[in-house]
Amino acid sequence: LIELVEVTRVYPLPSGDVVALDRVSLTIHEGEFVAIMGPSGSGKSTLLNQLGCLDRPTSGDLFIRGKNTREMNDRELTGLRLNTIGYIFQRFNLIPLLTAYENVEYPYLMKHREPDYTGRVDSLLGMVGIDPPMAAHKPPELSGGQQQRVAIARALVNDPALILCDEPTGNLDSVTGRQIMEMLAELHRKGRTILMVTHDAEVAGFAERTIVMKDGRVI
Amino acid sequence: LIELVEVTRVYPLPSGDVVALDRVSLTIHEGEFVAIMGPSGSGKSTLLNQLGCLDRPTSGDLFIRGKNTREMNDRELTGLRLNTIGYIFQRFNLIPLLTAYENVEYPYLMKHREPDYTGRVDSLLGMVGIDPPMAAHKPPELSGGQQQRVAIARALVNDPALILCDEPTGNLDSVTGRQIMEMLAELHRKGRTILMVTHDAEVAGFAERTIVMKDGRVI
Ligand SMILES: Nc1ncnc2c1ncn2[C@@H]1O[C@H](COP(=O)(O)OP(=O)(O)OP(=O)(O)O)[C@@H](O)[C@H]1O
Ligand SMILES: Nc1ncnc2c1ncn2[C@@H]1O[C@H](COP(=O)(O)OP(=O)(O)OP(=O)(O)O)[C@@H](O)[C@H]1O
Ligand SMILES: [Mg+2]
Ligand SMILES: [Mg+2]
Repeated sequence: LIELVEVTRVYPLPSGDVVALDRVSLTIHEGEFVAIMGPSGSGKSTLLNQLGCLDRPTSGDLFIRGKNTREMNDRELTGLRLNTIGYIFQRFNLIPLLTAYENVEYPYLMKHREPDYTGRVDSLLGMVGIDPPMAAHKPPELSGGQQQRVAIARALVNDPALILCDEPTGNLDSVTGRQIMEMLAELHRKGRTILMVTHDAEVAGFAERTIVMKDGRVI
Repeated sequence: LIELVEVTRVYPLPSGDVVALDRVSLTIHEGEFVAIMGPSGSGKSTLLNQLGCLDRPTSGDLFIRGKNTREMNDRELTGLRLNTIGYIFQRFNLIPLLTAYENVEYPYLMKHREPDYTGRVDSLLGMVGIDPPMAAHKPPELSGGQQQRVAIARALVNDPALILCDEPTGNLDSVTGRQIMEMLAELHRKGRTILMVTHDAEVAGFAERTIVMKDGRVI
């Protein structure tokens, strides 16, 4: 499904270049459930951003279903991101002025060009334990874990084939965290490809294999 | 040191009042190391904000060293927050336009009215594994765990007697997380009072006792 070939990502900063990814090569097959672990600052989020086409390499190539992303125009990439890929960001990236409901509905609106009359948004929010009264709140009015769960529902609203999660249970108690992992495991059983950054070995245990990073390299 | 008596905190929202804390009474003694656990949304962060005088109760009373906070004026409360209490927020709350170094120095500046010539800021950043080149970066240029570590250094810069941590290791790999916990344990050995929200039982193990919350009550 996804192939990285010698991908390097450098962040040029006044105080000196940061090599976040250092000639990383790896292949993710359709339907895999892969965990990504490694010390803080080792490049996990940067790797996920590359795999999810949110960011381009400084050098090296990224192939999606055999096609090199360098040959894709913005429309193609946007289509990929909207229809095929769901993101659960480490910092959630919810829109503070929209309610939880509106945050989850947003990608649906962008894809279907009309509000959700199917009840999908409500049902997804219910699955992550956010009831309708809570869904009317804005992110600043929600607890950390409630925000995280809204971010998870949003990532799934367009039923993406590829799901990218960056510390999906970081702010959740173990019971809620387990429920979320069961949900992801179920989606995996139904054929979705899941790439998950986590520092929790128990959470990594839900994956089929684990990629370990260190200083921008896969070890 | 701190005493809560029948503290209730209600968030009034258009969709209906949220009772985040429901008649909570508890006492924290000088030099204790207390963990606070409970499901997502159970009121842990709200409780921490009350204990740290960042927020006032809707009803009930809060006593610091025997004095009722209702009788404290803003100057007194500000003094408390600046000199006595250190906060590690769940969302870090770093200032995105300042470098990591400047973020940590900020409370020092506010307290001493002059820059840090003692090297304390550098040494604290070193203790949390942020070297000088990294300290020149701004929060958006740092990984999640690096931001968390900067937030920890900032909380400690004025050597507070009371340290409040809201999920201090949520974004850290287990090795770095352990280093942070050793640091907090050391501060506790030296007499600091530590109140720590965590959903990680292993992290809670560093504390002397655990308060468990559910639906805004201590159970
Ligand atoms: N600023 C706010 N305005 C309105 N409601 C709020 C606000 N902050 C929190 N709440 C609500 O109060 C309740 C308790 O929130 P709190 O943040 O204390 O929970 P928590 O235990 O820290 O959760 P988590 O483990 O998810 O961080 C939640 O239901 C939340 O939606
Ligand atoms: N936008 C950015 N600009 C500059 N440097 C960055 C940026 N984002 C990340 N970095 C740097 O790149 C390196 C890798 O960051 P990354 O966020 O991928 O690490 P991570 O493994 O996700 O860490 P964590 O576990 O702490 O979230 C870090 O040293 C970080 O400081
Ligand atoms: Mg990260
Ligand atoms: Mg919280």
